[in-house]
Amino acid sequence: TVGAVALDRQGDLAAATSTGGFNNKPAGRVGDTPIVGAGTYARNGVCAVSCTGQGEVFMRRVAAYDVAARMSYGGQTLRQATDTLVFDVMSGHKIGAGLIAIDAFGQVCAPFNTLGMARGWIGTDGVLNVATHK
Amino acid sequence: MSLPAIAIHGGCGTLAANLQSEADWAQTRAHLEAALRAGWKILTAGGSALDAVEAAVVVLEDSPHFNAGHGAALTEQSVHELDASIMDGATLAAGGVCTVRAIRNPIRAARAVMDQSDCVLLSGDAADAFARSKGLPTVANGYFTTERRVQALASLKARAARGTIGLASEAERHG
Repeated sequence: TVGAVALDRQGDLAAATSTGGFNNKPAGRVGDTPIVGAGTYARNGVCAVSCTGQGEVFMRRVAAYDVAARMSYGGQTLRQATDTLVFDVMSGHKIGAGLIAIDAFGQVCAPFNTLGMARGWIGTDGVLNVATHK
Repeated sequence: MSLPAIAIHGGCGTLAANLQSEADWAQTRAHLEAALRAGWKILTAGGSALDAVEAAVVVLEDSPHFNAGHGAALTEQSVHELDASIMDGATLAAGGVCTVRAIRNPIRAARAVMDQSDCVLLSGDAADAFARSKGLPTVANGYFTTERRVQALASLKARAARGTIGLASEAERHG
């Protein structure tokens, strides 16, 4: 799975995700990626999110929207919301999970509970960062 | 006026060092960087976040190192069925496609669903036909296949035949 989230100069947020699913998946299976709120979500003033991992659990937990809800209803920061989802909720299901998210101020979070996640970001400081392992 | 920022991912998993060579890892990182720069170029020119995330994902879909587009995982029937979606935080507009087999860049099809239809999600042959009708490039399904994915599918099917599917690693299941 691949994805991107961004904040532009107008203050608008956006998210995008694309995937091939998983190896040997049943024909016709649809995961979280194309489901708004599950694998992808964006709402101005709150955050934009793109998820990667076992899609069925992301769908049951409405994962991407869960991050936004934790922020907008619960007052959590982006860091708190994304860490809770990945390290508490998803790890509680014993599944590999990761996501990227950005808030209205351009802060980026990229938590994952697996050994690695291919990821990168250019923050508001303009510095490019790329990593694959922990 | 906000300072722009962008983030991308190419999937999470075991990323075991022995699954690919150091040259492959270097190319993986180079493609991540290229995706970031594609989106960043749009953002710094005053373009929209929506255009930036689409551009970044297209680069990742075109890379053989990620499970999307060229390089995607295979189904049990040895074909590719691809899913994608995009969402505009400014309007909550969204578009998605699922189980598409022919659109070269599914994220562009998702964007077309958002911008040029009354729907949020289109599936299968209808989604492929819709994207084709909007002028998006199509490819034979084999375009998405890489040798790594063929081997991964063969490995998992062999495990299933031996009755050891439960012992399959995360890398074998998800890449």
